[in-house]
Amino acid sequence: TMLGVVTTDASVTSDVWRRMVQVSVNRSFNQITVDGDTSTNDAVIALASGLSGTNKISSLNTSEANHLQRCLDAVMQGLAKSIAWDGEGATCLIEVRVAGAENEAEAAKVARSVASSSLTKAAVYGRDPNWGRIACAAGYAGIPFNPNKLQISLGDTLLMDGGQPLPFDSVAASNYMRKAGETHGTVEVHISIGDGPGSGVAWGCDLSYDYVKINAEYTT
Amino acid sequence: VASVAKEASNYIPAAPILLPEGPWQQIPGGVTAAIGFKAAGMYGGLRALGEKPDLALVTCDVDAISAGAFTKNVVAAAPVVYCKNALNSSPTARAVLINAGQANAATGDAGYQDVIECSTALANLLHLKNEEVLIESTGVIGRRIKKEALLNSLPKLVSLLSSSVEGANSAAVAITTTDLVSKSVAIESEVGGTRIRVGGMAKGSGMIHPNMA
Repeated sequence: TMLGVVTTDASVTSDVWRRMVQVSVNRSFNQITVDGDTSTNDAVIALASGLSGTNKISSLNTSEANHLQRCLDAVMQGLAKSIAWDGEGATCLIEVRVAGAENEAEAAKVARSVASSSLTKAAVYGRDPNWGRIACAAGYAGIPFNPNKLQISLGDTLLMDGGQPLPFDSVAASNYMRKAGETHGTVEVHISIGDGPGSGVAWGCDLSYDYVKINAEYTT
Repeated sequence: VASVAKEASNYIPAAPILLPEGPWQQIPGGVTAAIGFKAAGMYGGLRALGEKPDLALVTCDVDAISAGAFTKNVVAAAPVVYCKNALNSSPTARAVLINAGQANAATGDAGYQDVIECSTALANLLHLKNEEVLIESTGVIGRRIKKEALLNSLPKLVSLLSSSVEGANSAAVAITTTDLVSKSVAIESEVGGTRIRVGGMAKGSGMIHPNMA
């Protein structure tokens, strides 16, 4: 289960605040995954006191609203990433960025599909630059794209381009993941699925033996 | 207050918060950074093992504009159903009460009654209307909350409320379950020429694939 409480002293109308919060949740908490289990209790509550003295924001289409939205996105993304970073048994955070989609929502769906893939997560834990599993998880996201446009990078290593697997330094790619695991850092996966304007990001973590151990012992 | 709050944040380290770049700077604290907010965390005897804080409270000095996003899992926990009703009936709220230990999910009508009793008790203590009190729970699914322990802890929890960084940190620890780190952050920026602050706390480590609306 994830829980969140967010507070601000900005002044904003109820309708605008409720829309802003949903947009931020979609760009943050709804884009993380550890084990694919959606809890019965997930909740984010956001409260705005208005005590900063700003003018009341009553429309989404103003620069003040846009700025507050960016601040809210930043706080929620920072918290959401820390949840994925702290995934049960995790040794590293996995950040999956997708570009070239038709729109933000489709890119986000592909990104989360890859971040949720147990086989991709296990490969990261095994420090295996397994581009095939990443391509597979992108392919079953439910978003149509031309596989001959698929491009996949792991950190700075290009693994696939134009839908064609490339020769790459597998030792360097593996060491990139090993270093991230040793420092509880971040493994970055960059994917492009076409030429569209849509981009999105999702966060997950690698799948280790400890995840099973922790959850085999934790019982209802 | 400081000694209890200080002690709470000693239980587990704070997570590194990876903030995106932008026109803001990170400042200390979390939910109490913004003007008008207080928080507290304490051990109320709800956890099955150990004495890590397990009860948190966040309050606002004024009627705060409220918003929420909740799981789309149809077996929604009692506090989720309660909060959706509360948000539908009031555009503002004044307090968020959070317990760890039991999720109060799959607990049927008795579980929902427990939420009502907890929100009523806190509303009475803070002289608020019920729907101004929101509630979040996390922990073992299928177990009702240890209501007596929770209700008995409320007066002390209210007395510990603080607008300090320690208040925010102790609340962030108290909401954790299998987390290895607490999650809390705050930023400061300028909107329309006026300084604003946005802060938050979160928990989560397992059963994580949120689908909230």
